[in-house]
Amino acid sequence: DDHEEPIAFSQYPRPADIPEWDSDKPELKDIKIMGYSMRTVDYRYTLWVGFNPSNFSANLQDVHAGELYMVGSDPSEDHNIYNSTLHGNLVKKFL
Amino acid sequence: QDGMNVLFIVADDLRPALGCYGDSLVKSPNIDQLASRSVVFQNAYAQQAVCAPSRVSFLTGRRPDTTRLYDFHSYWRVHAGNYSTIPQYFKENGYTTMSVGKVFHPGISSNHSDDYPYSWSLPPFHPSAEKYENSKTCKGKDGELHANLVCPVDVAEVPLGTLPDIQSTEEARRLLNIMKIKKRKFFLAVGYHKPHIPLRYPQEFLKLYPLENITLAPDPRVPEELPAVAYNPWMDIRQREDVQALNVSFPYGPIPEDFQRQIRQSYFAAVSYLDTQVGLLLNALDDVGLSNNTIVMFTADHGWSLGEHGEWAKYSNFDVATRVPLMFYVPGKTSSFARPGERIFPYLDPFTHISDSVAAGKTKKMVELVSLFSTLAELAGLWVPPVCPEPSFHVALCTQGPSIVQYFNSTEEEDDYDNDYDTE
Repeated sequence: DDHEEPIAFSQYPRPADIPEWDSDKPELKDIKIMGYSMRTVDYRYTLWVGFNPSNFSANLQDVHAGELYMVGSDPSEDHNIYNSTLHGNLVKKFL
Repeated sequence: QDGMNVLFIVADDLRPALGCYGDSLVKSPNIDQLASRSVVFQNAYAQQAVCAPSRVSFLTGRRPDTTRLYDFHSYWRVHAGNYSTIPQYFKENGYTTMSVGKVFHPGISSNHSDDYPYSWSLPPFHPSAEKYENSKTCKGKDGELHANLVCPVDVAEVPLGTLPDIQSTEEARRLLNIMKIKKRKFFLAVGYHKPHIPLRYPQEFLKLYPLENITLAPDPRVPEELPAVAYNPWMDIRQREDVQALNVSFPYGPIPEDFQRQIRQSYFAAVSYLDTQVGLLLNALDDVGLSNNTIVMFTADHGWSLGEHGEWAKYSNFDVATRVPLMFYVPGKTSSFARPGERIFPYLDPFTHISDSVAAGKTKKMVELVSLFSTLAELAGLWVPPVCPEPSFHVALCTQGPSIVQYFNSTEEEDDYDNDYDTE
């Protein structure tokens, strides 16, 4: 599809749900959560899910938090609308 | 383009705070000049906003879930799979491959050897002044030397009387001269250390950024709707002596406003210092007469937060932490060939150069650093590694990022049309 919208993915690991001294650079054995992001020119969507460092697997059913930013109205990513019902259908579609 | 050399330049922790990305404050005339002869990607992203995982990812063309490197403590060839790297692929295709400065992250993540000899024809070069980067070389208000975050220095007074990036440029120039004489195809990777912390740079660069011109981030508070798990508490910043003295509370801070301005001022000064080194390197390419047959790629391992969302440093999925500059100069394709005697990259002094508008081929297409492998292979006329199967732990040569050469002729107008189409 010539008009398929390119997507960029990134990810970041965390040792816990709240900031700890090693939240920036957790060692592999301490990683409990992985934040997977997909972004297009229109939005950035991130899902923070459970992660098992012994088998490197993410559990997409174990959702710890989510982020959704719309680039057009919020280019600085200041307003996370993940929990907004207005976009509930969009989030469900992603999931 | 068959047989073109490759000059692969990577900066450390550089967000697109550059004139060619529309930043009106930052003085970066040499990178802007490179941009004016390049295709510039406005929306390029790293795969993980921390050094070792990002570099191993883009150098192997695999995502962190495939390199299985999320921290600094494993070597992908033994921990995940014996994946080829970009320089290894060029080496296996007849190129002399050379590494100067920080290309791979040093340490176990590159087997304490920068992946030599797999990736490089010669032992990688590291500047001797590198070992003083975190030493107490920053003069404080008390007249004593400290390991500060904000660290303008008199280069004549620091150990060895030089800085790592200056040494890297000198070594790269030396290697270019040798390559010119030997007439061998080469892949030269130059990894600059700045603007990574400490923000240590020649003090004269402060003059480019009077403190009264430095603003705070437009959104310096932690957003209320931000999940706690998404927040990075910028521990590396807190550990510097000048920040420790501020007694900033953990985890949310904030840093006092006057010090926020000083951090931003020094980050921009470090970017301009980096720009001069890139300018001298490109000028050397002109000097040896190789600008007409060398592809130049410029990027960074990831971005850096400058106070946005109450955050500093990288370590997050925010745009400011993951977005990077990315540009490719391809002689005869992104810019016309130089005529005899014409210079493509004359050095521009940021202290005297008056910036003009940057006419560059820009595209808004969303791209990823994991695509560098296939893109450089295609640009150099090599066989493009195939797309990886899923999983690909057993496959030595494949890539998880498609070539982005298809976007080189994409204009901003076409991008806008495509975006409108997609939105509909």
